[in-house]
Formats: sequence, structure tokens, C-alpha cells
Amino acid sequence: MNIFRILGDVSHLLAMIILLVKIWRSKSCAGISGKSQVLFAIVFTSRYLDLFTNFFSIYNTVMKFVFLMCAYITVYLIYGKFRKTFDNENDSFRLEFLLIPVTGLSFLENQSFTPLEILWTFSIYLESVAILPQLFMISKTGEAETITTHYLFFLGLYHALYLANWIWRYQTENYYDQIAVVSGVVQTIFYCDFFYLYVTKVLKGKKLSLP
Amino acid sequence: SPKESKHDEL
Repeated sequence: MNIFRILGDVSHLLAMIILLVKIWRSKSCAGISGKSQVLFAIVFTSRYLDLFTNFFSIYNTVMKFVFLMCAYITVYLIYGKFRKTFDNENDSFRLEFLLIPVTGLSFLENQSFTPLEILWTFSIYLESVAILPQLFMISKTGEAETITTHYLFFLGLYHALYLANWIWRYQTENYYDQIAVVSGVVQTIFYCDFFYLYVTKVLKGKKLSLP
Repeated sequence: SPKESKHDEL
């Protein structure tokens, strides 16, 4: 495992912990898209079914388990424990616009036509667009709490570090997975606009608000 | 193999 990969995983974990701590401390999930969090729970569930079929390493098993737990706890806090604080009105992205094309594409473009491979491919495609309901919500309300922007920053950083990981692996092992790389590039592009706002506003101590 | 390798990533 290379440095980009491990830092990518740490960023990913940190993003999920930041979100959980934000919701838990403030006892509120205001400004958080429940739909994006449900999509991430679906992403992990469909990708980590190999927990039952293959063993890679203790690290791999533990991290997959932790990611699944974080995703499900977040969804529970939003739609269960703190549902009264959930901004349903502004979380209005139409999920079928993502789920239908992603499902179709995972049947058409995969490495092999087996249930586990199709589900893995589905999870990769879905992850690349899962943040869109959250970004849509921010553009609709025109603002985001600073802690929410930290969450998005670490999530975006994870994607960027995974790109570096794939470049590294291609150079050293001649390994690459086209589906993962293309999806990874797509999702990193979604964060570019946000990264710009994060650096120019949030890091200078201002709240992220759109004109 | 590459097919195994990608499942090792998270």
C-alpha cells in the first residue's frame, strides 16, 4: 500500500467522523443532505459484499466494516434520532436521475457479467455522483456551515488522493482499473468548484455562502 | 490479479 492510498483512506474516514461529530454535538443535521448519505450507504453496501466472499487483510476488513457502520449511523441520525432537524424541503434532488442511469451503465459497462462484479461497478459509478444531492442542497440554500465544508473538503481530498494512488500503481505495478479511474476523475471534477470556494473563503475564516 | 486487486481498495 502506498502513501497516497493510506492518506486517501484516512481522509475518507476523517470526513465521515467529522460529519458524525457535527451531527452529534449540535444534535442537528441541518444543511446535510440525507439523500447523499443514503446513497453512500448504498455505495458501501453494494461494494463491500465481498466481506462475505474474500479475505484480503485485517486492515481491509476492519476499514470496510467501519465505513459501513459510519454510513448507517449517519443515516439513522438523519432520518431517525434527529429527523426533526432535517431540512427535507431543500433536500429535493431527484434520486431517480442518478439511480436509473447508474444502474443501466453498471449492467452495460463492467468487467464481467456476474452479480458481485455488477454490484461493485454499480457502487463505483454511484459513488462518483452520490455527493450531488449535497452540492445541490448547498447551491439551493446558498450557504453551508463551516464544519460541513470541512466534511466536503476531506471527502474531495480522498478522491484526489485515490487518483494519485492509481497513478502510482500504474507506474509501479502497471495496474489500473479503467472503471475506477474514469469514475474517480469524474467525481474529483465535481469537487473542483467547491475546493476553490473552500480555499478562497473558508480557509480565510469566512462562511461559505454563494452570491 | 487486477480483479482481486481492485477489491483490496476501499
